[in-house]
Amino acid sequence: VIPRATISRLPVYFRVLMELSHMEVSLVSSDELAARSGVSSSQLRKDLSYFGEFGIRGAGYDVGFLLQKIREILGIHREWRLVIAGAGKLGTALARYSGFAQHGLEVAALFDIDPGKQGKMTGKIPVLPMEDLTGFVQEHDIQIGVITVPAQAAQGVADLMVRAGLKGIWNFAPVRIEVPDDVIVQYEDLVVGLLTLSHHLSRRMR
Amino acid sequence: VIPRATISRLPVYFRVLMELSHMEVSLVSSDELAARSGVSSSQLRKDLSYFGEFGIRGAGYDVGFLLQKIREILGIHREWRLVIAGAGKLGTALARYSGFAQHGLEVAALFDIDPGKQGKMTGKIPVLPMEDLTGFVQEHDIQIGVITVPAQAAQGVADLMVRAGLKGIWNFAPVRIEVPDDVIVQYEDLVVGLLTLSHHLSRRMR
Ligand SMILES: NC(=O)c1ccc[n+]([C@@H]2O[C@H](COP(=O)([O-])OP(=O)(O)OC[C@H]3O[C@@H](n4cnc5c(N)ncnc54)[C@H](O)[C@@H]3O)[C@@H](O)[C@H]2O)c1
Ligand SMILES: NC(=O)c1ccc[n+]([C@@H]2O[C@H](COP(=O)([O-])OP(=O)(O)OC[C@H]3O[C@@H](n4cnc5c(N)ncnc54)[C@H](O)[C@@H]3O)[C@@H](O)[C@H]2O)c1
Repeated sequence: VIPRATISRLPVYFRVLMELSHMEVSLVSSDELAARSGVSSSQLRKDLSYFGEFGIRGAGYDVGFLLQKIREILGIHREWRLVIAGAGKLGTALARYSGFAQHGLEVAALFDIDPGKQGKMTGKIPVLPMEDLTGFVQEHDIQIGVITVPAQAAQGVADLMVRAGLKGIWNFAPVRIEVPDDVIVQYEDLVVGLLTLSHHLSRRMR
Repeated sequence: VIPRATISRLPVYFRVLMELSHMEVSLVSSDELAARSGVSSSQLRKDLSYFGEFGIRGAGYDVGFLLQKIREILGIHREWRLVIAGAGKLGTALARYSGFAQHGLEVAALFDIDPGKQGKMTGKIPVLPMEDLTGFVQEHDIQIGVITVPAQAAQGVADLMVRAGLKGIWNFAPVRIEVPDDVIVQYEDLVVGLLTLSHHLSRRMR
């Protein structure tokens, strides 16, 4: 099994390689790729070794080849379509973020129970009533549901997404959600990042 | 040194303990605390062992005592004041998020270079011109700067924050930023969470 920490560094390597390819750089040394990614060169080599032998001895890595390989590992060599439940502050910020489209991740629609939000557009994306979620997921070949509703509504929304046939859920609500074994939940707790920072700051300031 | 993965689980334990304390539960077994936090009981015991001996043999943990202890470890037994640079989609969503205040983290002001945004309010928080950032940080005892500007502006904003005396930076822009050794940067890359999900989904669907 590939360690989770290794998986979480791949998008960083991917982003750096994208920058290099835009600069028309075709070969990059492991030292340079590591420095631009903010890791040690031995960590980079260890991470990549899980996926096979890529480096050309003495010359470094072929940028185009490594990009394609990482795309396959991250599953972004294909398109993924998403729906977002909860068209509030966070849901609308995510819907309009152009960074997802660069990786073949497309937000197809937002859903909300608030009639005042239904029928509106966020950028080019429609806000639809929650009752329409199941039909929309099945007609538009959606794979991923994003939860940006208040904590107490999150489990109910997850149940609806599972019944609609979604296999992946990206959950921003600060609660654990129960789903069947064939559904994957990725938690995103923004508070954790800030509390990690406050922990390191308070250790320094003592 | 405490492993980063342990630090990142503490806010989860903290949130569960807060829920228990609201339910007026004063003792909790390690099995129950572990189950509610989504970890194994041996992982929970191992995480807490870094900070001392808390469990009462056979009776579990004292909820109030453990809450206070985790507050101290996370550095949230004190107030932290934040400013956010970039009053766009993400910056305004973060500014109005009530979840930070629960942990003693207060957003004092937003800053932006766009004159159309300056002078407006986001909830009760003012949007001020970037030129005022240094003066504001020094007059209002601010410790943390949040970066939600486009990637190409991030390093410039970080330099300004360092000059203003900020010691902690929470960076959402998808670039690495260079800072002196006495400044701590916490990266938050929302794309990483989504790409981790697509990785696990594509492995399942093969
Ligand atoms: N705003 C942030 O920066 C931030 C940061 C971290 C975590 N979160 C979490 O993300 C979630 C959303 O936060 P927000 O700040 O966008 O809140 P918000 O109140 O702005 O938006 C919530 C939206 O969900 C809708 N909603 C409520 N119940 C629903 C249901 N059953 N089905 C469908 N829609 C429903 C509401 O009508 C509203 O539009 C919360 O769980 C919050 O804890 C937000
Ligand atoms: N929106 C999201 O969900 C999301 C997700 C992941 C990452 N991000 C990252 O967060 C950052 C902000 O994204 P957004 O979607 O809010 O963008 P946005 O365009 O809505 O907001 C950016 C804001 O920064 C301001 N700005 C630009 N240059 C500045 C400078 N030098 N000093 C001060 N302010 C400046 C702009 O006027 C604008 O108000 C980006 O780096 C983006 O990659 C956003």
